[in-house]
Amino acid sequence: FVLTQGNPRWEKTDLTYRIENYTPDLSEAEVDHAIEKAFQLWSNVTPLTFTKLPAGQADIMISFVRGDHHDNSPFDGSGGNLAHAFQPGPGIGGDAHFDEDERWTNNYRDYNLYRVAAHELGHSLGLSHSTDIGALMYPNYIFSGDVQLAQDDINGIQTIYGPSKNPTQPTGSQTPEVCDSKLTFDAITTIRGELMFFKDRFYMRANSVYPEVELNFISVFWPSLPSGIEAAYELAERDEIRFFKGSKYWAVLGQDVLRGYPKDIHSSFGFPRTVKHIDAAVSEEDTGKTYFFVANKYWRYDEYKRSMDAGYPKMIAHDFPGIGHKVDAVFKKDGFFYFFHGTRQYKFDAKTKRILSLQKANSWFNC
Amino acid sequence: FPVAPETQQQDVETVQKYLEKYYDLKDVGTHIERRRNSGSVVEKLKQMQEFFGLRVTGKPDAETMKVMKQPRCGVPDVAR
Repeated sequence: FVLTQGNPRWEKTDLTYRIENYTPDLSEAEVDHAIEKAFQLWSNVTPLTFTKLPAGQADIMISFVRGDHHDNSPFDGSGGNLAHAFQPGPGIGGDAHFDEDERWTNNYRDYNLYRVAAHELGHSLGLSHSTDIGALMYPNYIFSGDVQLAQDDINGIQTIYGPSKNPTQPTGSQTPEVCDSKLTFDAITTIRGELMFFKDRFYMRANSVYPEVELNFISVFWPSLPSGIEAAYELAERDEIRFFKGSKYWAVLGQDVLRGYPKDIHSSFGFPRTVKHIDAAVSEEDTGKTYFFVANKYWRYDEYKRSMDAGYPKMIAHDFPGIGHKVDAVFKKDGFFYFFHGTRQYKFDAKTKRILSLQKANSWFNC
Repeated sequence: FPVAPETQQQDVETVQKYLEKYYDLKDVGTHIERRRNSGSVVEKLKQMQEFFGLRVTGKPDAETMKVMKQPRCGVPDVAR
């Protein structure tokens, strides 16, 4: 996080705000609600309180304006610059301006007013832009489905104002650090020749073209997928990726989530009702066999016959000796299985049933 | 593959405007060559690339241009 140069802050904790005018894109009640929720994010984690004034001069004046609106920082039409806000202080200090040339929404379509307001109010309170892509104070617009303060945002605002008096204040999500030696994964899949790693709300992507590991929100590709994906596999011959969470699964083709999903794993694959979720999954392109790992057992599913093979489940330890009794994630590449459990990664040769190497889970990120 | 000249020109404009708007780059006048090569443009470009975790090249490569074209928060001009 970054505090604004000069560390400007409000010297009082009971602040006021007023919405000077309304965008025609939403009802006044929807605008009021979005702004109120945005203030609540910050008051939940600090001693600050925010009171809405119906008229007169408030500490934080909120308005929808376009083009040159005489604050020395003209807007630029639709796209580009969406909004801006001034650091704490008298007069224009703390004020937030939203570009009326944008379309303001209360859903995942561009641009979600709640999401942008949460960011701008961070500026109104003394925060600058954060380099943490998972933080609300990251400068570029990314709507990840839910609007929540990341731990980075909380650390920043509490550096200025301290914690809230409410003992049950929320903690924030942590953005994965690709070179953190303690990094673990929720799911991993091959995808059109690349590898995609999943953790909480984020994906990480390593490809040969660009050495830097790409990290961003899963919602950038698939807005309707939930965070916390538990398993994923590529069905290469149909160019599909299947994502699993709980007893549901989704199928995507490129960036499109296929219609009719999510579906239920029991009716689709024939799992017994005792199976509540899948830990990991991988499909072999050459045999059409998909392996599902659940606790210390695994099932084998025939994608051609679309039914579970007989004699399953079997014990993981029996057919994949040495990789332990639980799998977080798995993929197959160049004929070998790569099993992940915690920070460990096992390269496994199914022909000889032997582990060929043991590595750190994030060894693919060239740290 | 070589970029068509007009695209190149657009990119130069995009870089210039972005750095003036968000990285307090002073407008260095009209001559395109002076803009592109001026030390301050390279320096500001490196600052931006550093911030976004891009490869710090000082050159407007594809990844950098992609980030520059994403909608974002403005930085109101408090200084003046």
